[in-house]
Amino acid sequence: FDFTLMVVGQSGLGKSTLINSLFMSDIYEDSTYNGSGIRMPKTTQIRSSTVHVQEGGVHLELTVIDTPGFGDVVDNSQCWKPITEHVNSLFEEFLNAESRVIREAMEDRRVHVCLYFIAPTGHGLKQVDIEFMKELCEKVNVIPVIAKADTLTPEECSRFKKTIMNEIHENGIKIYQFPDSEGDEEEAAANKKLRDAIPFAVVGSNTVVEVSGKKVRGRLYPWGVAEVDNLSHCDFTTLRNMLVRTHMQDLKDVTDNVHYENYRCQKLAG
Amino acid sequence: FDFTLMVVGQSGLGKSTLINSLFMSDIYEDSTYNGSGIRMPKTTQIRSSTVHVQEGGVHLELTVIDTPGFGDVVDNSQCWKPITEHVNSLFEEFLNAESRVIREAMEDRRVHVCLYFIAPTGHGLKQVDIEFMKELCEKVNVIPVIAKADTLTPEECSRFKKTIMNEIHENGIKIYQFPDSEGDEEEAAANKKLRDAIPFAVVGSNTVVEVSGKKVRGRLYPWGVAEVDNLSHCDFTTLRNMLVRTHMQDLKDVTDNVHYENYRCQKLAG
Ligand SMILES: Nc1nc2c(ncn2[C@@H]2O[C@H](COP(=O)(O)OP(=O)(O)O)[C@@H](O)[C@H]2O)c(=O)[nH]1
Ligand SMILES: Nc1nc2c(ncn2[C@@H]2O[C@H](COP(=O)(O)OP(=O)(O)O)[C@@H](O)[C@H]2O)c(=O)[nH]1
Repeated sequence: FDFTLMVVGQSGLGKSTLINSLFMSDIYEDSTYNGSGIRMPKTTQIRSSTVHVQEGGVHLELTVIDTPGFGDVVDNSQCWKPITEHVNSLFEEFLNAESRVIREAMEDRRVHVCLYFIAPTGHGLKQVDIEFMKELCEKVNVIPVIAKADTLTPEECSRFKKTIMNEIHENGIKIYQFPDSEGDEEEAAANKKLRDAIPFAVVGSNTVVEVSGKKVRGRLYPWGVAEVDNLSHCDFTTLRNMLVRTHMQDLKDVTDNVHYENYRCQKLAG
Repeated sequence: FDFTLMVVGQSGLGKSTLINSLFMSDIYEDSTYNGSGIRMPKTTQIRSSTVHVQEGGVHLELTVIDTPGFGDVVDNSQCWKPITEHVNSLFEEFLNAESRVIREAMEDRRVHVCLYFIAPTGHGLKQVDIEFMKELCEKVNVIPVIAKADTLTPEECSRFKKTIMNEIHENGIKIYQFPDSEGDEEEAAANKKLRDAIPFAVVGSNTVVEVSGKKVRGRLYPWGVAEVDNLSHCDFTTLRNMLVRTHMQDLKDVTDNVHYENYRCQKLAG
């Protein structure tokens, strides 16, 4: 079962930490990232790591694509180009393989979901975020997340989410849509809940801390512990369940039926 | 007693909030900033507000210059230009006035200190920070601060400070130097303490919260309260004392004897 997840966003928004938190394993063990924030050098090229993960009985060949942090350089025009080209190259590879191999037998290395990390400024999207997401949404399922959500108080967070969603709609950014599950009341309610939580406010951590005698993953501040898996602290668990349990198949289907189809049509149209 | 402080940094780093926290008064009462994070429109031009502040018996004509948040736009090349030109225009104004008026009688609207806000990424300075600070240090006393320091655990913060100071030295960025007070042991110790704390890790807030029955200024999270005035939470108090009590005169002297002199010489040299 192949699943490819891509993380995109400015350097320093906790992308590597979140990936490790999502899959409970140091996906970058082969790299110089050691989970304590010391990273030499920064990701300067698109890096893929594939691991075998077992989630609820399902065996996943999980590929994570970490992209060069942008925002470091002074001129960010076209900073999305290397990334959209990478997504295209994976479609191209699949297209070529399809004409030669039975589809069921082949690996699917296409990007099934892209988590776009938004800096928790409290104001709104940056111009570069709007342009970047617009480009990405044409090619891949984009789910916006608010990075380092422990920077925001609950009130600031809900206001920030509203502002972002307004800007996403105003700018016609077509992010991933949770399916309309009309037949099933329970599923429809679950999907509505997910729709209302977007963008997911995430906190990531690879550190285990003790809180009231219990071991939790979190960030230890002098004023308390921001817990990764605590639903009253952030949406991490919501995102994780959605990605790994309930919506992985839909993300793959939409990639195949919509994004890949668009690529094929554009390719054939020449 | 005239004192002009300028704040510079990307949009959304808490500059307006910190200014309000520093001087305990809503310096932007005339603007649309209402302290709750809703700001329409963003500062698109350099804005000066002057208030009369009384601090420990000293009457200050305090001018705060808030600069356009950069980092929103895709291309940030030369984003420092409007700001360095503004600093120059104030030197120019003073130079022209000096030739006509007795110095003691005139207003001093030159910029005495610039707080440069660094985003708490945990990695290091961005390229734009290095270039911006380099330009600024030629003209004004620059004190780097780590914005929204409640984003960093104590360990991440001390590591981040070391990284930043290394990068500042490696790039020859001449930030404001605390004086060498050789005569006075106590003063020398105080100055060493300040030198070791740079860049100041600040948290700002205009909200009052109750902690253990006491009213404090801080940010209320589900996991605790990050307190502005608590020295084990951030360096706010250290910065404030240094600016308003102990080093205001030195900041003015260095502006007059070094930065303004450099401006005059360059002007005369043609
Ligand atoms: N406040 C906060 N800091 C985080 C979070 N996740 C990671 N960090 C810290 O942010 C810094 C950069 O994290 P990293 O994962 O390397 O970011 P990346 O450059 O986007 O991959 C490190 O010091 C992390 O410990 C989070 O959820 N909240
Ligand atoms: N985490 C954190 N957030 C802050 C801090 N200071 C301000 N904020 C929040 O950051 C957002 C932007 O603040 P603002 O002062 O308008 O930033 P500016 O654009 O740099 O002037 C608002 O939601 C503030 O409440 C801080 O010290 N820590």
